[in-house]
Amino acid sequence: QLVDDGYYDDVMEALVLSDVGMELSDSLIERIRAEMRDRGLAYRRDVPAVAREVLTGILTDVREPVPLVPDRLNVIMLVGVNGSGKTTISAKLAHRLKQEGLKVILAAADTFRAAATEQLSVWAHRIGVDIVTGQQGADPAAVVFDATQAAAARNMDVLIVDTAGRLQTKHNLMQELSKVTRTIDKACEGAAVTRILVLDATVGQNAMSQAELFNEACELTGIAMNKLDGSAKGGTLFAVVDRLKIPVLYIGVGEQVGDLLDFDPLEFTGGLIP
Amino acid sequence: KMQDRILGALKNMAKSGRLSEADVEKGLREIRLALLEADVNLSVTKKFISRVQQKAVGQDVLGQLNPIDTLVMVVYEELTELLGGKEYDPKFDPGVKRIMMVGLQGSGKTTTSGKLANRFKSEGKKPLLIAADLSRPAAVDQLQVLGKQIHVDVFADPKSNPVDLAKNGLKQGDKDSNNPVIIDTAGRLAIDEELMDELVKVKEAFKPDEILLVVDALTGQDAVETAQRFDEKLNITGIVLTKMDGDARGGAAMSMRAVTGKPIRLTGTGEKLDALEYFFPDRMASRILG
Ligand SMILES: Nc1nc2c(ncn2[C@@H]2O[C@H](COP(=O)(O)OP(=O)(O)OP(=O)(O)O)[C@@H](O)[C@H]2O)c(=O)[nH]1
Ligand SMILES: Nc1nc2c(ncn2[C@@H]2O[C@H](COP(=O)(O)OP(=O)(O)OP(=O)(O)O)[C@@H](O)[C@H]2O)c(=O)[nH]1
Ligand SMILES: [Mg+2]
Ligand SMILES: [Mg+2]
Repeated sequence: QLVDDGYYDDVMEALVLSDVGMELSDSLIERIRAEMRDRGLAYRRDVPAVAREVLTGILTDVREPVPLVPDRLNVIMLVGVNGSGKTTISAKLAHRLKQEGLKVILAAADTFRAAATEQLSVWAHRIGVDIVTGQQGADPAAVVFDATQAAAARNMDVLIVDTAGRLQTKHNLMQELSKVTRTIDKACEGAAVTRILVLDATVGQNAMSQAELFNEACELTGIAMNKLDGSAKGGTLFAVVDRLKIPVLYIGVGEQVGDLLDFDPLEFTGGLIP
Repeated sequence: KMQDRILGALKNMAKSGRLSEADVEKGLREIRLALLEADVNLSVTKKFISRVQQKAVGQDVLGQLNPIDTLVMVVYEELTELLGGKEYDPKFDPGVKRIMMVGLQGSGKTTTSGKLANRFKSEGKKPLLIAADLSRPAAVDQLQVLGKQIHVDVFADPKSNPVDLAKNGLKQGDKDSNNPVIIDTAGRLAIDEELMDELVKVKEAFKPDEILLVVDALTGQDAVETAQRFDEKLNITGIVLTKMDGDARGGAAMSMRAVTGKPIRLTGTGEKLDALEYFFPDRMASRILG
C-alpha cells in the first residue's frame, strides 16, 4: 500500500500517545517524509524502519558519558523529582558494580523524607556494601562530605550518592543540590563524577522542565529512565536528549536489585515503533 | 493565556471581527495543541474538541461580535464541567470509615495517607493507619515516622501479609474505636495481574467506603491506561492528584476523569503533611488551559 497523509497521521498519533510531544512529533514526521522522498520509498511498509532510524539518531547524537576510571575514586550522584526511583537505582548500581569486582560505598544524602535513610540502609545491607548516613534533617552536603572522606579512607572505587527527591521548581532545594555538587567537586579533586537525572517513564511534557532545571543546578552527565516495565513508553526522552544532548545510561525495569539494564537506543525505539 | 494563543493563530482574522468557519478551525487547533502540551490524552482531547466545536457553532460564535472570548468561554466551561462542574463538592461523606490507598510506585500513597490522617485528626476524629506495604524497603518505617509526627496510631506487622493486615487492622480499629481506618498499600504496575489481584483480595477483606487512586500530576499519556485498569479491577471511588506544587499543568486529571467518570477529590501540594487541598474543577481548568 502506498504511503499517504492518513498513514503519517497514524504515525504521528502513535508518537504523541507515547509522550514524544506534539512539537517534536511534528518535526519528526517532516523528517521521515523527507527521508522517504530522498530514498524514493513510497510504501507504508517502509515507514517504520525509516522512523526508527530518525528516532535512534536522536538518541545517539549525544556527548560521551563519563567513564569509570580505575585506581581513582569515581562518584555517581542520583538526582530527580520525588518518587522517580533514585534510591532504588542507587542500590541497583551498587549491586552491579560490586558484582563487577569494584569496592562500592553508598551515601544516604536524603536526610529529609521519612525513613529515606532506613530505605537505603536496608538495600546496603542486602547487597553487602558500606553506607554513610546522617541524622534526620542534617545538611545533605555534610553527609556527602563525610561519605567522600570515608570513601577515600577505605580506598573505595565508587561512591554512589542518593539525594532527596525535589520538584525542579523549588528554588531553595535546587540550590541545595548545587551545594552538594560543589562539595563533591571540592572534596574529590580529580575524581570522575557522573551526575544522573532519574526520570520516571510515566512522566509527560514536564520532563523537559525537569531536565533543563536539574541540568542548570548540577550539570548532568547522564540520564536514567525508570519503570519501563510498566505501560508507559517514555517518549519524552527524545525531546530531552534532542535538546540537551545528554547520554541515556540506564533503564529500570523492575523493583528488584537486578532490574537495571544498559540503555539500548535500538531496543528503546523499537518499543515505540514496532 | 488561551485568549492570546488563539488571537495569535487568527492574526489575519477578517477585519469585520467576525469568525469564519476556517477561523474557528484554527482556534480549535490551538486549543488542541494546548491540551496535548498539558498532557491531556490524545483521544480524550479529540472528543473534547469535537464537543466544543458543536457548542461553539451552536452558540453561533460565527456571528458574534466578540467571538474569541466566546470560544474561550465555551472551552473553559466545557472543561470545568468535565472536571466536575462548578457546584462540585469534593468532601468525603461525614460517615466515611474505611479508606484504601492504591496506585503506581512512587505516586505519593504513603505521604497522602499521612496527610489524610492529619486532616481527619484536625477534624476531631481518631484515625488509624494500616501499613500494608511489606515489599518496599522501609515502607512500614516511613508510615510509622509519619504517624508519630501527627500522633496517629499505625497498625503494622512486618511478618504478616496485606490481606491479614487489612482484617487485623480493622479489628484493632474497632477495639480502639478508631475512625476512619486508612490502609496504605504497596505501589504496583497496573499491568501486573498478580499484584492487582492482591488488591482485589485486600478490598474484599477491608470493605472500604473509599478507594482512592493516587496519581502523580506529572504523568503523561499513560494516565488513561493506569486509571482504566485500576478502576476496572477495583471500582475506585476517587482520585488524588499529587505533586501539584510543581509546574506540570496536570492534564492527567482531565484524562482520568474523562475515561473513568470518577471524581478527583484531593490534590497534594507539597511534601509536608498539611499540604493537602480539596479539588476545584474551575481552578484546574484554568491551570490545564494555561
Ligand atoms: N515498576 C518499577 N518500580 C520501580 C522501579 N524503580 C523503582 N521503583 C519503585 O518506585 C518507587 C519509588 O522508588 P524510590 O527509589 O523510593 O524513588 P525515589 O526517587 O528515591 O523517591 P524519593 O526519594 O521519595 O524522591 C518504589 O516503590 C520502588 O520500588 C522500576 O524500574 N520499575
Ligand atoms: N512535591 C511533592 N512531593 C510529594 C507529594 N506527595 C508525595 N510527595 C513525595 O513523593 C515521594 C513519593 O511519595 P511516597 O508517599 O513515598 O509515595 P508512594 O506512592 O507511597 O511510593 P511507593 O510506596 O514506593 O509506591 C516522596 O518523596 C514524597 O515526599 C506532593 O504533593 N508534592
Ligand atoms: Mg529516595
Ligand atoms: Mg508508599
